[in-house]
Amino acid sequence: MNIFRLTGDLAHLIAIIILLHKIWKSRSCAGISGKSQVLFALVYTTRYLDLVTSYVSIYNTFMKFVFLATSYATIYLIYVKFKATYDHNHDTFRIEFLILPSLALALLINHYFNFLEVLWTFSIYLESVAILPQLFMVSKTGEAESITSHYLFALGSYRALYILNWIYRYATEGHYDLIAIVAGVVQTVLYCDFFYLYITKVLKGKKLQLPA
Amino acid sequence: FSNMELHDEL
Repeated sequence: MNIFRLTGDLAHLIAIIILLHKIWKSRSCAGISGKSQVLFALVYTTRYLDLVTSYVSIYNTFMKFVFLATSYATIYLIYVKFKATYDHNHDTFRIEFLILPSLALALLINHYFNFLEVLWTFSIYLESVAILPQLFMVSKTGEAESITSHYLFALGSYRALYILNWIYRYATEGHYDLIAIVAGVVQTVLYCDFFYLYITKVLKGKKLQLPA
Repeated sequence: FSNMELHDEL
């Protein structure tokens, strides 16, 4: 464990809590893409199946349960509890175009071909594009509430910090995982235009307006 | 990538 991965996990946890808190407090999921949240739940479910087969540390196990529980709780709030506020018209990204290619790629490019490892690889590829429905929705509505942009900033920062963690681990342990690194770079690049808008606008108190 | 290497990252 290193400071980059620790702060990355913290940013990830903060993002999830910001979103859950926002939906719970405002009793509304307006502006939130339920599809991205479904993809995240799928990412954690397929990645954390190893909870039953291997033990890394109490921290690792605890965080996996937290990510699983919060992602399903978020889906419950969006699709059940506050489904009247779910914005169907703007949350229209075809997620099958993200799931199927990720699965196909995981079957082709993986570290070794067995059930858990292919699912882990699938979750890595899917996570790199899971935010697209949310970014697509923000671009369709042309704006995002500031709290949603804080959520996106924290979520984007988590994988950017993981890149620093991978550099650190390669430098100190000689350990690297090319699949996670390439997907992580793609994932972070997808946030770049958002990061630019966030830093130039939201931090100056303006609303996040995306060129529609 | 050794067969037994488990993924230790979240």
